[in-house]
Amino acid sequence: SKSQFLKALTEVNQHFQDVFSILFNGGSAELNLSDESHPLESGVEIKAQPPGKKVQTLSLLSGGEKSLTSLAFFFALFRYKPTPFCVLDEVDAALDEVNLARFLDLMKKIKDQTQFIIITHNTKTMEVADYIHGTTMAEPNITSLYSIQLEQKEKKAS
Amino acid sequence: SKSQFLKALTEVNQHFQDVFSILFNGGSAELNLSDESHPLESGVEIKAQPPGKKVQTLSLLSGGEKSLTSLAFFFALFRYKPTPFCVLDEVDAALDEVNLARFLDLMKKIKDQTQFIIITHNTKTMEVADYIHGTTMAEPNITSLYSIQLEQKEKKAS
Amino acid sequence: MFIKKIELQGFKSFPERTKIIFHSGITAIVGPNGTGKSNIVDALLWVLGGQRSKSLKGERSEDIIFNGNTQRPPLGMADVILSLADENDKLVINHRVFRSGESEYRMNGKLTRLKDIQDALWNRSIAEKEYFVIEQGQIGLFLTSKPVEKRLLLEEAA
Amino acid sequence: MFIKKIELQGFKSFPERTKIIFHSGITAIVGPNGTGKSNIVDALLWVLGGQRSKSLKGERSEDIIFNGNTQRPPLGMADVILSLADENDKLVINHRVFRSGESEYRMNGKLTRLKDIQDALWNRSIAEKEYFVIEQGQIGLFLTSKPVEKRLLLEEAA
Ligand SMILES: Nc1ncnc2c1ncn2[C@@H]1O[C@H](COP(=O)(O)OP(=O)(O)OP(=O)(O)O)[C@@H](O)[C@H]1O
Ligand SMILES: Nc1ncnc2c1ncn2[C@@H]1O[C@H](COP(=O)(O)OP(=O)(O)OP(=O)(O)O)[C@@H](O)[C@H]1O
Ligand SMILES: [Mg+2]
Ligand SMILES: [Mg+2]
Repeated sequence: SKSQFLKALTEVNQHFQDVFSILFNGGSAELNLSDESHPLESGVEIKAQPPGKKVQTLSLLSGGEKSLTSLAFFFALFRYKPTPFCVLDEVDAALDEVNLARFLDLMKKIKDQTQFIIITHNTKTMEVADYIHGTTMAEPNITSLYSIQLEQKEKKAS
Repeated sequence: SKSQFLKALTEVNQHFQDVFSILFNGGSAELNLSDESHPLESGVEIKAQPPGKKVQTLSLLSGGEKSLTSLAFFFALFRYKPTPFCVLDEVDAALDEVNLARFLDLMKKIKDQTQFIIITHNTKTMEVADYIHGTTMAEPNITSLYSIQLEQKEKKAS
Repeated sequence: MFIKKIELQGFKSFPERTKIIFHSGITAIVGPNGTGKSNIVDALLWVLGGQRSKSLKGERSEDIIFNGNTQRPPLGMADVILSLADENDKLVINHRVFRSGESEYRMNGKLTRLKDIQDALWNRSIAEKEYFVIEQGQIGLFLTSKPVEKRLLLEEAA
Repeated sequence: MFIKKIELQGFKSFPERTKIIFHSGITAIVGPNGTGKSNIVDALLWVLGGQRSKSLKGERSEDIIFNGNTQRPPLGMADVILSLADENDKLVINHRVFRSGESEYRMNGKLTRLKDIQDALWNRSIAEKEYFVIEQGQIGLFLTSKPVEKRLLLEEAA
């Protein structure tokens, strides 16, 4: 319904501004209707301004800035309506160390309400995991899985 | 001209098979005309088979396998017609350690005939560089560059 | 309601019955390129209905069913079972497809239509897959996608 | 004929005249997200003619010219000078654009048409940009691009 959608837009917009400032350590961002006069069909546009930079076309953001802004959008959705589980495949590939650390912190904060399954090549990401599954292909085209024990957390992966 | 194109296709195809086997440590790959009956307008198709796997749709290859196969294609082009310089922006993002090492080896082998400029977040890639430029933004939207000295190579980066 | 396990048989690079146990919190899946990590994500997307998968990884039965390697023949069927649970409730979803293209869905053991599964998920606050799965490569493309894409996600939350 | 230096002024995140020296061999460019690494690649693509840039990073003069930050005003002109050299030969290419959209090309100091620059590059075995520049994000998309894209590259080599 129209009022339900507009309420969601308003609240997710607020969350988006908050999460963006956390992930970028500053700056501002917002969600808008592309076409205010047709709220029931209009698309939704993202505006993003990393700290100290100007609001400009999204296409001028860097690869890492785009990834981080997209992650801010998804985390904002989850603040409005949490998802029980979330599967992320190599979303950290473009992030530098500092941005990665902030993203991982945010993921840790909400892992009690959301189960995360994240595919990664990044050791920093592996370090925040509670469990790790490893894949190998001893025989071509056939995956074997193994569990990796996380000693420092004193928890045995399944 | 038609004969020039077909000669290039034949030779690059041979190089592509060779480079692919180097980067994948085995397997096979080839280039074909999509439409044999119209060699002057036909597109070119890539077939790739990592070692022990079957030839299947390119879309079934993994993210890293796709990157590596694409790099094999470009390196095959360069074997047929070297380029004096080559600029690569984060092409290593999806590669695991082993594939990255083979790609870096190949890049080192041809760096005498081709100047490489590679943007990367990966320390292994930085380790094969002869020179490193670093970027920072002390003031938002304004890039400052600095050179990083590579002591172990006893070479001063400009 | 979180993911307790995913069982795969005959699905992509999982010819033999493979059980993957998941826990609450953060699970990382790691391993070399092409060893099957994203295939696990594909299995989750496929068991929940398979359409609208953004990746180009193939939805035809020959892409879904294990198609052998240079030493082993293809199989005739792919089967994935997803077990979801929380303290009060349990939901087991199964999708099976044969080479003929014939496909079956089961919920808690009984043959069902996909629509009933989607209703059961909706009743448990599990949104459409686009909401909680970010596939490999998608995070970088999301920001510059059409505004209607963002609207759809907001509608899921609303 | 390799790249000796790139000088940027007023181009994207380089408001003040910045000289970047390059050497033969492998040069890595590193730094945090959004600090201007890909902008250097954009400068090279732009000085060589700017069209057919696959990235969505904007070709309009307001995207090309430094547009300020929250403390500094925009500038009125962007200027990039590319110096190429080998043992026998030297080629200096300049592209300049004003806010009005008016743009100028110079070769070795004299006003020229873009076409003359392209001819001069072709005579020195420097192919079209798609051949020797792989932009951020493109390596993963190349393999599944249309066959005509691969043909175009093969034609460059032929
Ligand atoms: N139908 C199928 N039958 C057999 N093997 C398949 C099938 N579909 C995919 N594969 C195998 O799965 C591999 C791709 O796996 P996947 O995409 O999960 O890799 P990945 O671990 O995510 O790698 P990356 O780190 O590069 O993203 C293919 O190389 C192929 O070996
Ligand atoms: N016309 C412009 N005027 C001012 N600043 C600009 C302009 N165009 C781009 N920028 C700046 O350049 C930044 C993007 O730089 P770039 O894409 O080179 O980053 P990067 O170092 O490649 O980062 P990543 O590692 O994330 O890929 C933008 O965030 C913006 O600050
Ligand atoms: Mg993958
Ligand atoms: Mg970049």
